[in-house]
Amino acid sequence: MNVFRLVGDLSHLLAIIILLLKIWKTRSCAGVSGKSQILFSLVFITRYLDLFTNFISVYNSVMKIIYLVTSLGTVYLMYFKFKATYDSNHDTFRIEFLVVPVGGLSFLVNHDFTPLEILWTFSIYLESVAILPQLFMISKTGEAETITSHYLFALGSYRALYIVNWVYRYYTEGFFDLIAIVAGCVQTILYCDFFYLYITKVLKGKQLKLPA
Amino acid sequence: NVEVKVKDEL
Repeated sequence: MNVFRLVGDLSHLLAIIILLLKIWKTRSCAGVSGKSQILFSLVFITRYLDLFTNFISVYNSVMKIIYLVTSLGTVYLMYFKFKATYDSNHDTFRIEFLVVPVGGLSFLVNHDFTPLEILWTFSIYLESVAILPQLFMISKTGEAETITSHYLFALGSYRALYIVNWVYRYYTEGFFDLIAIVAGCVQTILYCDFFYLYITKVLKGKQLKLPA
Repeated sequence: NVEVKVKDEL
């Protein structure tokens, strides 16, 4: 474990908590893409199948459980409890256009052709594009609530910090996983224009409005 | 590269 990965994990946890609290406190999931939340749940389910078979550390197991419970809880809030506030008219990204190619790619490019490894690879590839429905929804509505932009900033920062962690681990342990690194770079690049808007607008107290 | 198979990252 290194500080970059720890801060990255905490940033990821913060993002998930921010979103959960936003939906719970305002009792509304306006402006939030349920499709992205479904994809994130799928990412955690396919990645953490080894939760009970492969113990790494208490921290690792506890975080996996928290991610699984909170992401599924968010999907539950969005599609059941506060379904009336779910903005399905703007959450129209076709996630099959993500899941199918990612599924195919995980069969073609992986470290080991075993079910667990292919599912892990699937989850890594899927996570890199899972935010697209959310970014697409914001581009359609043309704006995002400030709390949602904080959520996105924390979520985007997590994988950016993981990239720093991979550089650090490469130089200190000689460890690197090309699949995770490439997917992590793609994932972080997708946030770039949002990061620019967040830093130039939201941090100056303005509303996040995408150029129409 | 180091063939590290232990998935110790989240």
